[in-house]
Amino acid sequence: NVEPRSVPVFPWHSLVPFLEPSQSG
Amino acid sequence: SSLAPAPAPCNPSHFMKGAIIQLATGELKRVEDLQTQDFVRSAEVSGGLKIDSSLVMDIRGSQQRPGLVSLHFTVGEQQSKVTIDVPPEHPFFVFGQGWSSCSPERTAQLYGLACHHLQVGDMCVSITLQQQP
Repeated sequence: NVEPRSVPVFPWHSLVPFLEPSQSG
Repeated sequence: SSLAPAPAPCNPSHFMKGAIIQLATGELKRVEDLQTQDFVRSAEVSGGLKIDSSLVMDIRGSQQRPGLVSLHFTVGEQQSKVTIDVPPEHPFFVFGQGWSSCSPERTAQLYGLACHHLQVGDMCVSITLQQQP
């Protein structure tokens, strides 16, 4: 018997860049 | 006995084909099955995060970090200019198109993820903090 390995689950927001618009201007 | 440090992954495993992604709705999807609406809906229900449209303005080799590419974006309604350095295989999600990278060949080799070729003019999904009223 092979024990099922836990599958990692990643949050959706880890896939897209966090681009913070600069506050200047 | 001493604990050995955990080996750092060479590549972010969340981009590996088959990786399980949890949307803000709780739904689970494989990374290769994600669609634009999944990001939009997740941001809507997440609270605190907002989807921005980031337009690719320029793509060129990084001068500071050889081997990386510098991506120049204009972000959001304010069209703020943001530049980030990433490996050429790094995937971005383009509105209405799906995963795209500067080197789809390398992305396929390293992640098994099918990508379009990221080009100037592409509109990428990015996130930012939602402004409080």
